[in-house]
Amino acid sequence: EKKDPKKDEL
Amino acid sequence: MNAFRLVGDLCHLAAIVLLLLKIWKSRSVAGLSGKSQILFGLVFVTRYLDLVTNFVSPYNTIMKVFFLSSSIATVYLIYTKFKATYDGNHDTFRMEFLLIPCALLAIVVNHEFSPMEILWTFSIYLEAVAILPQLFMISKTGEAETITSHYLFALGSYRGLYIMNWLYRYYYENNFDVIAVVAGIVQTVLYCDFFYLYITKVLQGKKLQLPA
Repeated sequence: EKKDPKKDEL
Repeated sequence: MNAFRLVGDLCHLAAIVLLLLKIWKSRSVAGLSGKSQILFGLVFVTRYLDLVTNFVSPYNTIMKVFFLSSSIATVYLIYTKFKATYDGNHDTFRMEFLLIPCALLAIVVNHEFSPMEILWTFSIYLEAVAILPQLFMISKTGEAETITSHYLFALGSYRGLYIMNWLYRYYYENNFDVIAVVAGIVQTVLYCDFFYLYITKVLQGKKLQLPA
């Protein structure tokens, strides 16, 4: 599923 | 991960290392706003609460741990170890003028009304304005040490590069987070005045002096 965009950014 | 975000993270890392180097080598926190560093510490604490619950990658975890520990260490250095060199008289920006609006906005404007999401949103809004006490202090003292201006340039560049990263992810990964993007643009715009001074002065070998 589409990874939640913000959760993989610092 | 794309080049914009990687270079952005490295700029962020460089900024924090530059700041620690400045403090350690000069044994002084002169010219630094302790309030901005407290706000940055708060940004990392409220943003990285999922450090242990949401594993993304070794890189992500290592960087989060470094950012958390270095920002807490910086606050410690300013308010205890090198307290004698802390220029409290010029670090007078009222933090509550930033904390309260960011908290209220995070409660009203967010993606999901849950504690984690509201804290993450709060950290995004707070990061956008956390540098204001430092910029305010420089405007009051009228100058900044060269290494402090390098620190600010790296710090301002990091979020500017993140904007490129969000453009890239929008077009190629169909990822888009309007809250992060709008706050990131505000954050980068706040540095514009400083970027102009940095490029026209510091890069010409002059000291960063604000027009009196």
